[in-house]
Amino acid sequence: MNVFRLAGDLSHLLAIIILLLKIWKTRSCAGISGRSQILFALVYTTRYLDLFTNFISLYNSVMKVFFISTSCATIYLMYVKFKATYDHNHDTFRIGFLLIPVTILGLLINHDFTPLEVLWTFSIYLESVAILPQLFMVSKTGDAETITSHYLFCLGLYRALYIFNWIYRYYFEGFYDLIAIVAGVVQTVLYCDFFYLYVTRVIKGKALKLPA
Amino acid sequence: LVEQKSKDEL
Repeated sequence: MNVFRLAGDLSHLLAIIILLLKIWKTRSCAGISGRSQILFALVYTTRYLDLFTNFISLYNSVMKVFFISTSCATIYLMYVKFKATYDHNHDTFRIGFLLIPVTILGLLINHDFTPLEVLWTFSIYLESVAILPQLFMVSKTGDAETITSHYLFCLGLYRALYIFNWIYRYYFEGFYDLIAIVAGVVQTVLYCDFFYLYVTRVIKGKALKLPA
Repeated sequence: LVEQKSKDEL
């Protein structure tokens, strides 16, 4: 464990807490893409299947349980409890266009052609594009609530910090995992225009408005 | 350098 990975995990944790608070406090999931949340739930359930078979540390297990449970809770809140506030009209990104290529890629490029490994690889590739429906929805609605932009910022920051973690591990532990690194870079790059808008607008107290 | 799997990462 190093400071970059810990900061990344905490940023990820914070993002999920912000999202749950936003939905719970405002009793609304307006502006949130349910499709992205479905993809995230898929990411965590396919990646953390080794939760019961491969104990790494208490921290690791607790975080896995947290991510799986909160992603499912978010879907419950969006599609059941606050279903009336879910914005169907703007959450229209075809997730089949993501799942099919990611599945094919997971079957073709992986470390080991075993079920657990292919599912882990699928999860890594899927996570890198899972935010697209959300970013697409923000671009369609033209703006996002400030709390939603904080959620997106923390979520994007988490994998950006993981990149520093991988650089650190490469130089100090002689460790690298190209699949995780390439997917992590793609994932972070997808946030770049959002990061720019967040820093130039939200930080200055303005609302996140996308150029029409 | 051995390419390993980041299974200790979340």
